[in-house]
Amino acid sequence: MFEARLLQGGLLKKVLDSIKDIITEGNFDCSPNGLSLQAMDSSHVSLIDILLESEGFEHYRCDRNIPMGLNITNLVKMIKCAGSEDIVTIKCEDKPDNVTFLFESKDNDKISDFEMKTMTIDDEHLLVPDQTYTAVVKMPSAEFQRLCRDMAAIGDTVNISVTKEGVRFSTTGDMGTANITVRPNPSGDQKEEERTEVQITEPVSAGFALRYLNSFTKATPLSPTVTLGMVPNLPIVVEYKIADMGHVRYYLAPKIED
Amino acid sequence: KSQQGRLESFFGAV
Repeated sequence: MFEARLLQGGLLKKVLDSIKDIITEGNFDCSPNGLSLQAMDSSHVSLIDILLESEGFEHYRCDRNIPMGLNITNLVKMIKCAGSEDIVTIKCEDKPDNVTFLFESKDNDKISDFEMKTMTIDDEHLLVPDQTYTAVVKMPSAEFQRLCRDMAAIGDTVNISVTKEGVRFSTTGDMGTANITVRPNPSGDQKEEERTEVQITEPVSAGFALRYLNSFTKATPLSPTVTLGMVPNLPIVVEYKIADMGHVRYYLAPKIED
Repeated sequence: KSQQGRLESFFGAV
């Protein structure tokens, strides 16, 4: 059986908000290491990779690997019924037809349980190589969100170029062009999460669909910082770390020149 | 003109 108790139930809402615009269903894999999800959007352009480590739960028990296929739209509806301060427990049997969500209010004066039907999902798993990125950019997540939103007002595709001087975001649309350069500022007085840091072994440049990048920024409430990892001619990774818990990562295939 | 790549052309299936 699987049973996991999460003290910060609001975290589940944030995680679901970060994926609900991209996928409609997914297999949550329960394993002794934690709860994970890998799923692609319907166009197979982007991939979501979530890990919530077992150590991040107040109580975690998982005897064997259990794939828990869930409709994300329905899951969002159920988790919305939890208060943002509620403690959430997720429970299911080894071969579940249903998953139970138990919500306990912080003061323990209200207890609710919701049971949701599981579904069988034949999803394709991709092997994402554990690679060293040629360019890694760490920046405030709110700044990245703002930047993607501003770029999307002008064009559909953003070209991201990373050099040691900084990161240049460029786009072109019917009304004109936009360029925003973010420079690394590690020596200032900023707190760590307000800094922009760039680590590169060689300059990298590629084009990406802004519609997807904008969807990824729905994960902004999960982390004060976001990390972009790029390798020439490979998908970009956009990572939001969840403190003491794991991560939400998005991979996005680049635009290919004909 | 650029085309949108698909993930399968970059990552292998498990």
